[in-house]
Amino acid sequence: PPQTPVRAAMNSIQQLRVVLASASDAPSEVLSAYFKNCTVDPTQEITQRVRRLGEHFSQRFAQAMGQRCMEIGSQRFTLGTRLYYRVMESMLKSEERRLSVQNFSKLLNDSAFHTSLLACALEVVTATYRGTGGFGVAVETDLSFPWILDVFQLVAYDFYKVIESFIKAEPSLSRDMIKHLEHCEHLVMESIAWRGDSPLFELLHQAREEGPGEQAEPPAT
Amino acid sequence: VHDYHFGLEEGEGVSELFDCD
Repeated sequence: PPQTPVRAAMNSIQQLRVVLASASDAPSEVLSAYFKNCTVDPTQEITQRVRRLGEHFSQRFAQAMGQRCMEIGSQRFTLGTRLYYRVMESMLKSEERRLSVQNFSKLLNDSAFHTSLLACALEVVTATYRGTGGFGVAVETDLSFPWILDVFQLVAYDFYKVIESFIKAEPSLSRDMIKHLEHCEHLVMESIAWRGDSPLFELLHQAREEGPGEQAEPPAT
Repeated sequence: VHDYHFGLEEGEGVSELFDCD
C-alpha cells in the first residue's frame, strides 16, 4: 500500500537502525588490525577526532533544533559514527583487494579523509531523519547539506572525494539515499567547490604549471 | 535500482583521490 511521507521516513529510520544495530561506535578488531599495520598507528588520532567532532556536532545540532535536543543530536552522532567505522572497514577491504597492500598509513593518517568520511556518514543519518524531524512532526530544514561541511569546517572538495567510494562500500543504502548523495555531489561540483576559498583554484594553478597532460578532446560539432 | 553514475576509472579509488597511492 502507498506510504505517507512520514511512514516512508519512519521505515527508512528503522532500516538504518537495523543495519547499524550490529555495528560498533568504536573500531572493530578488523579495523584495529588495519590501524596497527600502519607505519604510524592512527588509532588515537582517529578516536580523539571522533570525540571532538561529536562535541561540535551536538552543539550545532542543539543550536539548530533547541538546547533540549542536544541528547538527540548526540544519539544521531553515535549512529553516524557506527556507519563511519562500518564504511571505513569496507573501503579498506576493497582497497586491499584492489592495491594488494595492507599498510594504509598515509590514508588513515589523513585528517581530511576521516573528516570527509564521518561527514558523509552523518549526512546519511541526517537525511534519513529529515522526513520526520525525529519527532514525527516538523521537517528539519536547517540541517540540510551543506550544513555538515560548516559544522566540521570541511572543504567541499574533500567531501566530494569520498562520495562514490562510500556508495560502493555500503550496499544497504536505499535508492533515495544514493540519489541524495548524488544531489550533494552535484551541489559540490556545480557550486560549492567553486567558491572563493576552495582549494580547487590552487590545484588548477598547479596543474597548469605542470603543463598539458592528456590531449584535450576536440570540440564537438 | 539506482542510476548513479560511477565515474571512477579502473585503478582509481579513495587512496588516489587523497594522494595516498
